[in-house]
Amino acid sequence: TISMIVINEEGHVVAGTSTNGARNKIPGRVGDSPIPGAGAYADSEVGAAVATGDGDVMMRFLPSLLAVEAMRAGLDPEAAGQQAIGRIAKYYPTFSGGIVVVTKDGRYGAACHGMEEFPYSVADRTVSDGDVRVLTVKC
Amino acid sequence: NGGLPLVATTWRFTNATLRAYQSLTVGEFDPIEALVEGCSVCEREQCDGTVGFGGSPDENGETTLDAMLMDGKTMDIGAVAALRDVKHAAEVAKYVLRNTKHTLLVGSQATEFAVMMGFKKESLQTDASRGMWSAWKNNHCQPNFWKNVIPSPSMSCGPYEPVSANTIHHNADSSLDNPTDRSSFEFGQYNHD
Repeated sequence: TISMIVINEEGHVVAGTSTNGARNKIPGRVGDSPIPGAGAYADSEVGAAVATGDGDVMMRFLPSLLAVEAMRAGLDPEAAGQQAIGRIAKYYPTFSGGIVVVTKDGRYGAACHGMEEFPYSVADRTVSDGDVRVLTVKC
Repeated sequence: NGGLPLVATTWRFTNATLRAYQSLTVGEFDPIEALVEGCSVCEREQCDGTVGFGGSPDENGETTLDAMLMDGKTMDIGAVAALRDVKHAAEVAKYVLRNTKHTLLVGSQATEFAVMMGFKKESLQTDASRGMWSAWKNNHCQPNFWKNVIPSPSMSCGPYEPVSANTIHHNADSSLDNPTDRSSFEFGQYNHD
């Protein structure tokens, strides 16, 4: 899955996903990626979050919505992501997944579970032209 | 802390991130167009085998695609799920967003919608996805996502039928099902939603 957040100069926030899902799935199965609030959620008043991982589990908790709402309540992006991922890990300690969270003004963070580390990519005004920064967060 | 405009993407999909960013800054696309441009790069490049055609075959060896676009200003959404035989899922989701009052179209009907919008119908199978499927089949269909069925899904391929509720209740073994254990599914960098 690629899950992506885009914010333009005017603060218009959008988010989305594209995926071919999980390997060996039962035909007809769909994961979290096309489900609003699960694979992605965006609100220009707050920011956005996008998730990736074991979609059967993640879609039960709407982690992207949870993270955006946590930011609305005052958490920074990393803490919001940790809270959303932590909610899932409490019930599914062996699940694997990650989340990227961005505020409407361009502050970002990530959180993950069940992997050693989770990489994510960022391009913004602070990176020189044609460059993308790859960051990793330890799970 | 970044500065606007900004694009952030899961995993190391830098070509997709850059394309979306340049669509915003150089192309002056609107954010939804930039998002579609970025995701479409991964669909073409088959990023890590987890996006686009020829990856993650299902139990029948078919690849299906899911995509969603959400506009955080209008709260409008366009999405497709289990899209069959069309390569450009993010683009099709854009047509759901722009040309319908719905949120999510699925399966073969989503394919019919895509064809109506001018997309080409073509198989999403590749030699690589056929190979992945054959390897899984030759490995007694392991791992899989069945439980409480016979024959035992931990040892055999289907077709399966459900075991009776009574048997599930009284048989502690019942396909060794621990509902919270996800460790056998091999989710990670090359297999994920």
